[in-house]
Order: sequence, then structure tokens, then C-alpha cells
Amino acid sequence: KDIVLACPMNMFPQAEPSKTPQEIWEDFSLSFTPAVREVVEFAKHIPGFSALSENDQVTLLKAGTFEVLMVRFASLFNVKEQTVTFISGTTYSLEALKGMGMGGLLDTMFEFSEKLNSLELTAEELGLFTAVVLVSADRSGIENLNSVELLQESLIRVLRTLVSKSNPCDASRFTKLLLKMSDLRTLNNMHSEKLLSFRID
Amino acid sequence: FSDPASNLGLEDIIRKALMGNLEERPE
Repeated sequence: KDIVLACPMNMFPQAEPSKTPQEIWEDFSLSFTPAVREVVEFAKHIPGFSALSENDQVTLLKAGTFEVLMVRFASLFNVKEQTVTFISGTTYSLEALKGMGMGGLLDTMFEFSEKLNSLELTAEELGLFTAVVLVSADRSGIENLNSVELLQESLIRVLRTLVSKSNPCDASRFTKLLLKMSDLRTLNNMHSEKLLSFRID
Repeated sequence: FSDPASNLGLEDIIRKALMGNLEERPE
């Protein structure tokens, strides 16, 4: 049976049949590792992040990396054309990806990308929103909750000021943006379930 | 395997990157 890992972060979504499942999994790991490293580098540049305990930094990154990548790569989802461009540069149609077993998760990713893009965030707003997503005090396993909460609150305050300043006539824009965090959490859970099913298979 | 992040070896990649230990991908 051919193994298909149709993740936009996978350089080789349709694995060579001669490869063992272990080799396919290792190729996949090598494909997404640079993106994960970029998320870590991004986190290091969030003022106050490096002052958190090492364990809390790891906990936040483990829990939030998918969500950060989803925000960062939302532009790979072309809602109008119904296509997804993988990091390899190959563009797949929604229909083809559904044929590879990417059903509900993909639809929800498209929906999220469309909603996020409709907010037309500036690069600065997007970067700050991504920092707020990463520094989420409600991730399980946080040791020093107070420190993470304080950092998240200060990031949210700056984001609110920034969003209000760039679009003072639209008071709901900030609320809409914060609601995207809940959408990201849903996507994260769906993605985790998908990963588990691959591993079990 | 109850933790997808562990399945992916995410913690190892994150810890290495946090410590600045960026091993290059072998060709």
C-alpha cells in the first residue's frame, strides 16, 4: 500500500514505494525541521520569551508550532483557485488532495485561511498576532503560569493598540482576530488526530 | 503514541534550536 503524507510541509507527499515506513517518516521529519527551527528563531525574538523557563519555552513551542505555521503559511492556500502550494513548490488541487485522504482538515484549513486573509493584516500585525498565538498561557504543562500570562497579556495589549491604530473605524477587527485563535486551536486538534492516525497506520 | 508532538520528534528539534545547536541537514 502506498504511503501518502499530504502535508504542505512535506517535500515528498507521495513516498517512493520502495521506502520503508520508517524512512518515509524520517524524510517527512527532515522536510518540516527547517520550518520548526524558524518558529523557534521567531520565538527567541519575542521580547520576554527567552526570560521564561526553558521548560515553559519548550512547552509553548511544542503546543503552538503547528498554529504558528498555519498562520505563516495561510497564503499557500489559494481559496479562489482551490489549490495548495507545498513547500516543495508543487501546487495541488483541492480535489487531488482530498483523493490523498485530506478531507475535513483541509476544508477547515481553507476556511481559516480565507477568514484570516479577509482581515488584511499588515506584516507587523501578523507578526504580533503570531506571537500572541505562541505565548498562550492555557497550554497544558506550563510551570510558571504567572510569567506566561503576564507576557501574553502585554502582547495582547500591544496587538490591540496596533490593530486599533491601523483601522480605527473597525472596532470589531481586533475581536475577529482574537477569535481566529479559537479556530487555530480546533485546527491544531484536528491536525493532531490526523498525525496520530498516520502513526497508528 | 498519545502525543503527536513526540511522534514528530518535535521536542528534540525545539530544544536543539533553542540552545542554538542547529545541526545541518545531511545531503
